Amino acid sequence: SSTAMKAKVDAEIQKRVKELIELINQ
Amino acid sequence: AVVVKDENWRPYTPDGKYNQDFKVIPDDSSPEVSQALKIEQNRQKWTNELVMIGLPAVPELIKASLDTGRKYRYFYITALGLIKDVKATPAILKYYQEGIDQEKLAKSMEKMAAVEDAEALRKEAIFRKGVAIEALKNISGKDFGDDYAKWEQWWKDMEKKIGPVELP
Repeated sequence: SSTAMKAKVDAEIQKRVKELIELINQ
Repeated sequence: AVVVKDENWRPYTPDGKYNQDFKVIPDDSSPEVSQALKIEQNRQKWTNELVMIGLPAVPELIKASLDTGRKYRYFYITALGLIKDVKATPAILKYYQEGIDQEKLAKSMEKMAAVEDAEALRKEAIFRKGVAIEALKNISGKDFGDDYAKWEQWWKDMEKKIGPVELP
C-alpha cells in the first residue's frame, strides 16, 4: 500500500540523516 | 600554508587601491593537510545533503546540535539555519548561550592571567556566536546582530503564535 511505501521511504530518509550526522562528526 | 602569487587576487583597501597580489592557501602537498582539507570539504558536502533533505532532517539535527560531546556541532547549526524550520530556534539559542558563557569564562580566565587559554576560548566563543547568529538570521529573516536578548524576545513572540517548543 502507499502508506507502507511512505513509511519505508521515511525510514530510509531517517537512516541517511543519521548516517550524514555521524559522517560529519568523525 | 603557502604563499602564491596571483594577479587576479587583489583585495581592495578602503581607498580603492590594491593592497596585495598574493594569497595564502593551505599547503596541500602535505598528505596530512590534503587529507584534512578533503574531510572538511566532505563535511560541507554532507551538510548540504542534510539541507537538501530539509524538514525530515530537523529532529535528528536538533538532537546532534545539542550533544556537547560532538566536535562539529556548527555544521548542524548551519544546516538548521539553512533548512529554516523555526522550531529549531531553541536549539540554536542554546548554542548561542553557550558561546556567551564561554565569553564570560574567557573574561574571568584573563583575570587569572591565563591569557592564552582565555584568547583561545574567546575566539571559539566568537565563532560559535557567529554561527548561531547567521542561523537565526536565516530562520527569522531578522537581524538583531549580537543581541541575545532581542533574539530571545523574537523567539518568545514566535512561540506565542506557534505554541511552545520543547528541546529534546
